[in-house]
Amino acid sequence: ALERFTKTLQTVRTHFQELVRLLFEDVEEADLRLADPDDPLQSDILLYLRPRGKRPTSINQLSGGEKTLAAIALLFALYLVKPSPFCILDEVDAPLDEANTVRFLRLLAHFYGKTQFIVVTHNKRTMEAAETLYGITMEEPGVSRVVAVRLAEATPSP
Amino acid sequence: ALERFTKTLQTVRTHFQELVRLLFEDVEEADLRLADPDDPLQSDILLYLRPRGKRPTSINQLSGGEKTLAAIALLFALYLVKPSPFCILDEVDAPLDEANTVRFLRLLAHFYGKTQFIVVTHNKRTMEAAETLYGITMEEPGVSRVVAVRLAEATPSP
Amino acid sequence: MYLARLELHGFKSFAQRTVFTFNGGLTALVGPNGCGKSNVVDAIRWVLGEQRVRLLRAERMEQLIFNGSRTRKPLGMAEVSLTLLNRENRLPEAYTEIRITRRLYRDGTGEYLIGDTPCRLRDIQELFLDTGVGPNAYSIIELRMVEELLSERTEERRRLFEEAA
Amino acid sequence: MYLARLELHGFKSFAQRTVFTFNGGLTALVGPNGCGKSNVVDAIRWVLGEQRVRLLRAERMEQLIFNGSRTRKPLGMAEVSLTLLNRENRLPEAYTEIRITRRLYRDGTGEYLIGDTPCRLRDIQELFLDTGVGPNAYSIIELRMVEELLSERTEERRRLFEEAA
Ligand SMILES: Nc1ncnc2c1ncn2[C@@H]1O[C@H](COP(=O)(O)OP(=O)(O)OP(=O)(O)O)[C@@H](O)[C@H]1O
Ligand SMILES: Nc1ncnc2c1ncn2[C@@H]1O[C@H](COP(=O)(O)OP(=O)(O)OP(=O)(O)O)[C@@H](O)[C@H]1O
Ligand SMILES: [Mg+2]
Ligand SMILES: [Mg+2]
Repeated sequence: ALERFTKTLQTVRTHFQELVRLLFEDVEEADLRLADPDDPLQSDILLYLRPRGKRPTSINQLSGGEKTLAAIALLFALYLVKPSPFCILDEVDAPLDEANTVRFLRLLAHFYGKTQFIVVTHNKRTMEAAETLYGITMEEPGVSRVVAVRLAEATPSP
Repeated sequence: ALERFTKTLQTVRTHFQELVRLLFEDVEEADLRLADPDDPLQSDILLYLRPRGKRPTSINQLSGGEKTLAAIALLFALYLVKPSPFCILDEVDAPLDEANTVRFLRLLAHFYGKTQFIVVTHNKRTMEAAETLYGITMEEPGVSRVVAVRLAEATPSP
Repeated sequence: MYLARLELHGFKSFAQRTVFTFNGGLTALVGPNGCGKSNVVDAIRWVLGEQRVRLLRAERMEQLIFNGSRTRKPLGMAEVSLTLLNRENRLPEAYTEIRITRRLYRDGTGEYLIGDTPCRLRDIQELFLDTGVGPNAYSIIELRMVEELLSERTEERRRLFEEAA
Repeated sequence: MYLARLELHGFKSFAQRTVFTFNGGLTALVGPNGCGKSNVVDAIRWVLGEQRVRLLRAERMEQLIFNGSRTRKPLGMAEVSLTLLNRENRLPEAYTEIRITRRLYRDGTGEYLIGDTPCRLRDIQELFLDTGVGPNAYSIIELRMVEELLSERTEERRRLFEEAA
């Protein structure tokens, strides 16, 4: 169990460092470390991230948008260790500004072919990037109905 | 203390019911009740809200956007009991769709003259509604600077 | 493997039978506040075996069944089916596609099905073992989790690492 | 009464002296992620006497002082001043405007000032008693509070009601 855990931590760490470079313009330090390296099976896992030119001492000092990108990088790093064929994202792009939304979509595009994404969003850029768009309405109050807004051509998917 | 608390609860309740009608298109029931009316000084305060045509049994079943509007109505109801001259809102409009953003701004406009608002936002509609817009940038990495984007004419304010 | 089809009937605000077909790329669900988008996400978590009512934004399981509206009576059952296409043979060879179904009745009883055959939750969990498919956290991500994931309470982070190991 | 001016120097990412002038209507703060908008909100909470470091998104008080960048050294002090105009005479008549200042030094010591006169936090709190001004919750609202306000843990809701009473 110990061996597997340490190996997983190393792999997640490498992926995390890679993904952070995709999501942040320029990053000075990105790391995942054990709070107590002598006891890996119980120790807390600490995240370090220093965006361009900044010196935050802990992940708490990052802004709302920066925290969201860091969490996305971590979740995708975990994902790469044991990839699930699909990934569902519910309004994770809400705190992101224009530039970071584009980086987020670039990250998703990095996984096309390997992973299927279903994204709930209010963000126009994310809607534009989607192949298929389903609109959900409640014209009859209290009852959800689906309206297909734009469907990808009926080409067989990957 | 008991007398004051009960009176406050009644006033907040009336305001809450009024504000919910401004924020939701059509509401069947909106209420604030004591979980244990026999012990007002210790009892929990429960919120009830039933949007148009729906039958949620508890506030938990509301959607992200609906919860945000309910919380805004409650905070403003508290506000009306002991109005503070200013109110600062940090990205509370993020979960709102177009129609609810307009209702939210209408609510703020309802308080103009009485209250000053400072709003942090990424939402274009909210930016359009503001008299003064301050842009904050980090051209020098790690250092915040202010750029005045649009200033209300230098008319004396209320 | 990917999600090919999702059918909801009587689950939360989906009073009528509703079908989504998905292709393998990026699909977006859009619509006004409160129209039912997150209910679709809850339906996928639930059909994959989620037992924690909290994570389904309810207090009791029967709140997952359509509870009526101004013009309709509450329903007696919630049913969700999910069809997965088995492209890269992550699932046993025999299947080209698999359809799992979960039902819940007002009296609290429920059932699971693989295809048309009733089964137990354990059978579904075994089917998906080591494929990465399940109600677990890192394949279904909500904004609220972002705050939890980075907070000081690191048990949540620890749990995710152990799930991936 | 309204906030007329806010001056920050050495507070979080505001390494240089920065001044905001506000009029009484709706002012919006805009800018990319991480540029310093929420730091302005923290500055207002702090100058009004907020002592809970958690609510200022830091772990220790000295993390409020500019802690350096690629091109600048960390500063030794953080200072925020807030000028309030006393329109409807909510404050004692004598003042047409009031300026409060808070400072924090790297060694952990700090000071408060009303105008140019050093004072204690209690003096500022007494000045604003019953005006509704203070670091308390319902006049400074963040998205994260929305979830807390409606959650089952109702102590938060209870606290807000007691503050308003
Ligand atoms: N058992 C049920 N029966 C009927 N309606 C229900 C049931 N459970 C939840 N709902 C309704 O579903 C609605 C919430 O839908 P959902 O959370 O999916 O919205 P959403 O589209 O995600 O909105 P947002 O953009 O605000 O996040 C609520 O208004 C709630 O009343
Ligand atoms: N003491 C400090 N010294 C220098 N920089 C700091 C200090 N404390 C915080 N910061 C920096 O301030 C930035 C966060 O700013 P803030 O939270 O105000 O962003 P924001 O404009 O609100 O962004 P978002 O739109 O993502 O919410 C972080 O990148 C952090 O590194
Ligand atoms: Mg939702
Ligand atoms: Mg912010």
